[in-house]
Amino acid sequence: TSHISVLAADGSAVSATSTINYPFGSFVYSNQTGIILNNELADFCIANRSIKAGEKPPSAMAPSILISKTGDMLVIGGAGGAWITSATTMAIINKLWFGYDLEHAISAPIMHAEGDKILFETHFSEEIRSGLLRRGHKEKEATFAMNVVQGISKEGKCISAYSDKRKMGKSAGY
Amino acid sequence: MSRGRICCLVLLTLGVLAVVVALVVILTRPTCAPQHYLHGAVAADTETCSAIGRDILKSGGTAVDAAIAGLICTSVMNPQSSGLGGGVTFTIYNASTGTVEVINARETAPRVFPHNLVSGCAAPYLIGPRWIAVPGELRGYEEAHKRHGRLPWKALFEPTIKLLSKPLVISPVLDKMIHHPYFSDLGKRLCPLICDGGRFLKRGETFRWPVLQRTLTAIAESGAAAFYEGQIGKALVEDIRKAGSSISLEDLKEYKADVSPALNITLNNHTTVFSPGPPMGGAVLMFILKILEDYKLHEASLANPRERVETYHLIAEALKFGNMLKPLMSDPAFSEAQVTVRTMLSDKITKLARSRIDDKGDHPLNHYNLFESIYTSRYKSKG
Repeated sequence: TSHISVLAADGSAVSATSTINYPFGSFVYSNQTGIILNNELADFCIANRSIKAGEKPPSAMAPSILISKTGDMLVIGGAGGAWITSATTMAIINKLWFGYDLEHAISAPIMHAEGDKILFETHFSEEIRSGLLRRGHKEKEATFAMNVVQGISKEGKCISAYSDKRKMGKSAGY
Repeated sequence: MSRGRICCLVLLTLGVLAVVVALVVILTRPTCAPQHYLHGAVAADTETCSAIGRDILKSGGTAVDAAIAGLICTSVMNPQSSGLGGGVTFTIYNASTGTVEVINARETAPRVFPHNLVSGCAAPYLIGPRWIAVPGELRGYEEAHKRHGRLPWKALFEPTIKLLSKPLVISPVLDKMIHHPYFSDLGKRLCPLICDGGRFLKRGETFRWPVLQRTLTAIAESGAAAFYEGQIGKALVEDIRKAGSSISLEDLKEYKADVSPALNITLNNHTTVFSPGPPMGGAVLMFILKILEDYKLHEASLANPRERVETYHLIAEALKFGNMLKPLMSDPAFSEAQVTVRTMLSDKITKLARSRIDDKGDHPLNHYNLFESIYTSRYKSKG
């Protein structure tokens, strides 16, 4: 999955998430067209019920735009399968409520819930992790996570853009 | 006073005025910290694609033009993540109308698929032709461009077509993916693209992708119809049917992107969050934020170790409640998901979630299943 955030000079914004699922989707490559095919039918597994022709599978993708009463804006979204929800939510919490700058809000290590268990990203605060475990939270080891968030914030007239270093991204502006 | 002195005085006054105006302009001109911008910006997952998006903005393109060009680029720079064989969802804020809409071009289930497909969900890797859904990516670009684009369709493809005229380098991220133990055996299927003989290419090595360049050129010239109704679609269906997929040309022809208003909630009576409704995850994200809104989290919530643990305990519990709702986010065209979303974002449900958050983090799984308890209580109330 890949996310792109855009803010134009007229104040219009786009938050878009695109996916072929997993790395390399279904791993089926069309030699004649050069296209790699998705494996999105696998996303029906989360709902565990029958599928109908033409139906779109459930997804964690949440390309979002936040607009404050003062006109400030946050254009944000993420990639990384089920981790998208946790990664995007925590980046929003960090920016909106904890007052982090955009880079810190996105790059701060996150935690993720799977059932009644919590998974901690590498470099997550040991102090908080052990505090949560003392409260009885059950931990599950994160095996393969690729949570990546891209965001743009506008405060007053200044625009800040950040592409997640987890995927070695870099933003551009003018 | 002589005419000369008056003239000097007027000139001096004008000079002083000019200096004052210049100072006012300079001092009141908005200044931003380094790495901040004044006009527009793009955050894609590679520097190359962010720059392509930014150049589209600078050349008069809209935010939608830039997003499409950036995503086309991403399909080449990070082909493991997205591409024409996938799907896309746009959330678009139009500053001139103040409206926010969602274009949902997520893939769909084809007319024919294995009847026992879901029984295969327990397999370690859900890959292979049986899991391919009908791609929606290009119909999504087409709809977004039709509604919000300014530059010609072709102009959005040109930077990436140019990129494909040169060798592409295996980036550290791509290298990590193709050599990851999870995927290394599976990756052999992609050998026509990223192998040298039978050996995977390594970081820094280069490959060419002329077939995709031809495909993108045809789509740039003829539009999305070349994919969904034309020669590209025919060739694609031929290839994937050979691989074992049951997707047909009719499936491609019937594909349509959905346009709808964005789901929204206002937090703390100050910030409105816009995000896509089901089958996307926007409602779950909003639900988590709505649970936490009442705790009035702020900078001081992280002031000391005790506060930090308490704050992250609340977040952890909210994430668990949100996680339980994900399976309910089904396609509203085939379910009652809109009703479910109205219920889950109601004050009653978020209040119920908060009432279940205490000091402990060791509650059993059913503690987080809010909907089960609502339906149970409805059932009980009916005797």
